[in-house]
Amino acid sequence: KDVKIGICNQKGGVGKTTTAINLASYLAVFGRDVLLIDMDPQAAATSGVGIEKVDGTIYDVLVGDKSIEEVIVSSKVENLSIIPSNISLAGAEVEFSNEVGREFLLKDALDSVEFDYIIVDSPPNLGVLTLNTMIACVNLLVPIQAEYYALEGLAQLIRTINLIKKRLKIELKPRYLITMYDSRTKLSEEVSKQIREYFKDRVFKTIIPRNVRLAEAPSHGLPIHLYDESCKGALAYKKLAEEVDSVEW
Amino acid sequence: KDVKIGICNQKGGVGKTTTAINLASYLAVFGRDVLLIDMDPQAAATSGVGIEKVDGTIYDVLVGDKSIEEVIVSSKVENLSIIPSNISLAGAEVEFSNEVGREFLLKDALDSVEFDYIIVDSPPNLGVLTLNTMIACVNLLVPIQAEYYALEGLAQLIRTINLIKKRLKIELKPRYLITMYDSRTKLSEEVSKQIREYFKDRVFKTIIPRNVRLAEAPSHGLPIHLYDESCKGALAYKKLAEEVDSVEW
Ligand SMILES: Nc1ncnc2c1ncn2[C@@H]1O[C@H](COP(=O)(O)OP(=O)(O)OP(=O)(O)O)[C@@H](O)[C@H]1O
Ligand SMILES: Nc1ncnc2c1ncn2[C@@H]1O[C@H](COP(=O)(O)OP(=O)(O)OP(=O)(O)O)[C@@H](O)[C@H]1O
Ligand SMILES: [Mg+2]
Ligand SMILES: [Mg+2]
Repeated sequence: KDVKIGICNQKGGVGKTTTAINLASYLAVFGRDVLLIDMDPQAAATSGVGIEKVDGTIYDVLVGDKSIEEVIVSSKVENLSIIPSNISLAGAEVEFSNEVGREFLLKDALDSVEFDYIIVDSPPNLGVLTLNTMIACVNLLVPIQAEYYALEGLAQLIRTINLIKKRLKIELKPRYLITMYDSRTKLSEEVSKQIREYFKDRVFKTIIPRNVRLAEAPSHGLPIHLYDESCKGALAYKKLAEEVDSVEW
Repeated sequence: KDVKIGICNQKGGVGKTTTAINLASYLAVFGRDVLLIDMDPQAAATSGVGIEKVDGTIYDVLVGDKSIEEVIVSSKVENLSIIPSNISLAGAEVEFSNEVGREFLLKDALDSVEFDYIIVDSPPNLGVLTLNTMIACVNLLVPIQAEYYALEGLAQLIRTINLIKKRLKIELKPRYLITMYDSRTKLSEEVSKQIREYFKDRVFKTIIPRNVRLAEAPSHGLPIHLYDESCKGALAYKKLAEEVDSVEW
């Protein structure tokens, strides 16, 4: 298949890592060959899937110290491989600032690997790591928490997508996912309505509800289907994976 | 009084902006002369207090284009002044990377102003804008969402605080605030217990509960005391402001 999906949104805490881990895990459960890459120096996706000891990271690949094959590790989920991250990635912004084609480092590195799906988690900013994720993947999944600040931040995200199109002639394909939806509040309903009005059919039908089990799972280093496969959060991410697996980006 | 407080945590979505706005507002309600500075290129604090048209920003001050007096604007709250932000601040990381003493730009700029309190909101990373906030304020208020990833991220925050002490001989004074506490979940209780065991009396007694009114207020450009002063969120931030006003950092 060879579909790459970048999980991006510069607004913090909207569910990027939770979506990256659980979408990747369910696609693996369906039998797809999946690679999850952690492009966030905070390395939440790395710890969320239970990887404690990290040897090679995506940083080593981007600076040319290691090949991509050397840093791919297995996970607790069959068909799911991981490229971990650590704090060394935090220096990338300044370190790569004078590198020719600094936004294409990840895209080049991924040329030599083949998976059905490559899912990339990115940090909460629009810096060089997120640009690399966007350009390597082209298909973007943008989690949007159904709240005000998350909505406000979208203008800057769209501005960046348009700049990539104008200056680098790359047409990104964003799709939007409503996360942490709380059906008891008017806020969730109102914001979701605005998101659907604005982005129309680019919004996934699946909505991820607020569900504490999703917040508990990472402390056990487990994706939701291994922690509690019948909870609301697990059923929603399973449905999302089915929708992602059937959609033409 | 002249107390500066930096609201810092590189983990995204833990309540930094919500805390900055509502702490600053209640201190102003108590009659203190307060300045709120937005050091986040996402400018959530700027939009959360209802500022729509922005002339001068903190960026203009840091690059020396404007004096600090020129960019201070009034807000809807008596005794509360604001220095707004906008996207131009996003380039700071690379722009200031070769500047001598790049971490001291904000500290120098604040030498010429006097307020009872200066509250600074920072972005979700440990880059140059957060370093400037830490060094200018020395007193840090670290919001911690009572969940796993927020706890995991603290190790990197503490590592940065120790590096500042070792290399710049500045002893920062962090205090910790438990936010988005949901009394219905075991997770909040367990994580809060770990936070209090680890940080002991450096944790504020006040806990901020999860309260949807806090998430609704910014869409009206209002601090919580002007939006709904009797809700759980407002009472908690009022109590926090009383505790901050009485504590010796
Ligand atoms: N649907 C959900 N219901 C309840 N809690 C959730 C849900 N999704 C994520 N969480 C929790 O909310 C917090 C933020 O989610 P997460 O860390 O995945 O967001 P993020 O966008 O990756 O954050 P950052 O910007 O820091 O990278 C985490 O503690 C996570 O466990
Ligand atoms: N106690 C609370 N109860 C309910 N919602 C809250 C609470 N505090 C903050 N929020 C909401 O949660 C979201 C995240 O909060 P906020 O934006 O203040 O965090 P932040 O740390 O500043 O995020 P960022 O890392 O992106 O700067 C916002 O939509 C906000 O309105
Ligand atoms: Mg994340
Ligand atoms: Mg913020």
